[in-house]
Amino acid sequence: MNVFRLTGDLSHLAAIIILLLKIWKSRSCAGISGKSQILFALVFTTRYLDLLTSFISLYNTSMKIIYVGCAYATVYLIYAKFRATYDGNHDTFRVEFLVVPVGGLAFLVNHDFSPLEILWTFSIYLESVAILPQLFMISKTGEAETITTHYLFCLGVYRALYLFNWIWRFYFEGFFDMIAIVAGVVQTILYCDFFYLYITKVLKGKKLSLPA
Amino acid sequence: SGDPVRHDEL
Repeated sequence: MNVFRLTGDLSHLAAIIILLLKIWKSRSCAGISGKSQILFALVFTTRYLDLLTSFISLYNTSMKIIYVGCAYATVYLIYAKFRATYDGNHDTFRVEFLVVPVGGLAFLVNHDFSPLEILWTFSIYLESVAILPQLFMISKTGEAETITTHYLFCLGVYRALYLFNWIWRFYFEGFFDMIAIVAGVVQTILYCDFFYLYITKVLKGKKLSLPA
Repeated sequence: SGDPVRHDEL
């Protein structure tokens, strides 16, 4: 455990909690892509099947359970409890265009052709693009609530911090995982445009709105 | 799938 890894995890946790609280407090999931949240629930489910096969630490187990639990709670709030506020008309990204190629790639490029390993690889690839329906929704409506941008910022920073964690692990532990690194770079790049808008607009007190 | 380092990451 290094400082990048820990702050990355905490940033990820903050993102998840911010989104849950935003929906819960406002009793509304307007502006949130339910599709992205379903993809994240799928990501955590397929990645953390190792909860059943290996124990690493109390920290590891608790965080995995919290991530999975919060992911399903978020999906429940969007599609059940606050369904009336869900903005389905703007959440029109075709997720099959992500899930199918990512599934195929996980079968072709993996460390070991075993069910758990393929599912882990699938989750890594899928996570890297799971935010696309959300970004697509924002580009369609042309704006995002400030609290939603805080969520996205924390979520993007998390994977960027993991990149530093992997650099650290490579230098000090001689460890690197090419699948995670390439997917993590792709994931971080997808946020760059958003990071720019966040820093130039939201941090200066302006609402994030895109030019028409 | 037995890489402990990888299972350690979230």
